[in-house]
Amino acid sequence: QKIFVGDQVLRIVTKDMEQVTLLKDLEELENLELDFWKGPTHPDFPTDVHVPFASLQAVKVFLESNNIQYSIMIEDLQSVVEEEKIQIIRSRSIEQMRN
Amino acid sequence: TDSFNYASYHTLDEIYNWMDVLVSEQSNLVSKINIGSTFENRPIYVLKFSTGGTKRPAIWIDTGIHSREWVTQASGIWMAKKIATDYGKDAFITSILNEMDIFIEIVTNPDGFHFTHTKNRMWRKTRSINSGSSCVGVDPNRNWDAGFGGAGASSNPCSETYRGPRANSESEVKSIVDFVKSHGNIKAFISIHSYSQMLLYPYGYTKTPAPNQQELHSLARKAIDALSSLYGTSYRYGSIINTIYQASGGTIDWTYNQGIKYSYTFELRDTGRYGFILPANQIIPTAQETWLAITTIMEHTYNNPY
Repeated sequence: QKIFVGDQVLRIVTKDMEQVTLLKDLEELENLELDFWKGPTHPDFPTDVHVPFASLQAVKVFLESNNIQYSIMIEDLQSVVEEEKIQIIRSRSIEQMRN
Repeated sequence: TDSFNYASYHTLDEIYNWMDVLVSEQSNLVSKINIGSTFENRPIYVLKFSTGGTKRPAIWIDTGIHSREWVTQASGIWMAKKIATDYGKDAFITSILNEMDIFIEIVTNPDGFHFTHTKNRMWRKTRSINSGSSCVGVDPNRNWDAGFGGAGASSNPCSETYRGPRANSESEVKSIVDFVKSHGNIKAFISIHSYSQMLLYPYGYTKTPAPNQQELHSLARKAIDALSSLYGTSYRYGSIINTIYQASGGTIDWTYNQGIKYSYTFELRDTGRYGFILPANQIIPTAQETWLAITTIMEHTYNNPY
């Protein structure tokens, strides 16, 4: 089962098309195993990218060195997935009790 | 189906069981059609809401072609129950169903959906094996025969937007294509995704405006006004290429080219905090507001026969 411990989801805000192009270049780097939840399209729209823990430093250095603004949308993806699993189990047991 | 928890996420087995219960409860209105099977041999089911007749004008809704978008499938379940509950009580749904059929495919990518529940919560594609590559799956929303292979889709099997070896290579896509063609009387086709809060119409593969762009645009505005009226959720709307990005081989570009004028695709909530792991307490509000937009499109389709 794939786990996402330490993986983050970054919300990136670009200021011009040049930065959008830089993000598109980043998208091409397959070794980083990035998963673009919202792809880079236009400076008006943010980009959301799921970054595996192993690629975090490289991605953040890339963004910061190019003066591209970002914030951390999800700090630890695995913890949110765990929370979701607990919710599902809880709701299932409530249903079983009701039945 | 009254005791089913609509405010929780469910596995494929639970959803398929729920469908059977719904059909057994309202067999005069709802039936289950098997339109094909997946790469891993799971059945692909569509719920048909009909009060009689064959191949009447119809409205199609599919949810969750990208398996990880769980709020989408969950909204599809809620909507199916809503239709079943409202028939005979709500004047609008009753009048629609007295003249038209509604088809809902709740789990459009069953292999991928099962995989998100068991192996990888973030899985998006189908689970077909790509010869010559260790990477699995095709993006089914790049696999349709509309600008297939053009810009905005990848030829790399390891990419999340891999288009596949050829158009309709994915049985999940081909099953819908065969169904739509054999039916021949679908008037509105609504394909639902999450999460970017958008309502989009063709095209995605070309900048050429769709011939009905003006009508599609004003209907989109009306639908979004209705959606926003419930919780104030803000949506963007427009053609795919102008609103998000160029994407070839997409679902509604194919349906539009097939002659289904009212072809739309939704991107449901979130506002950018949770992404695809939107908390379950958001399911019902998301489904409720989306339903208002969908009924707006249905009503327009009903009032503007073509």
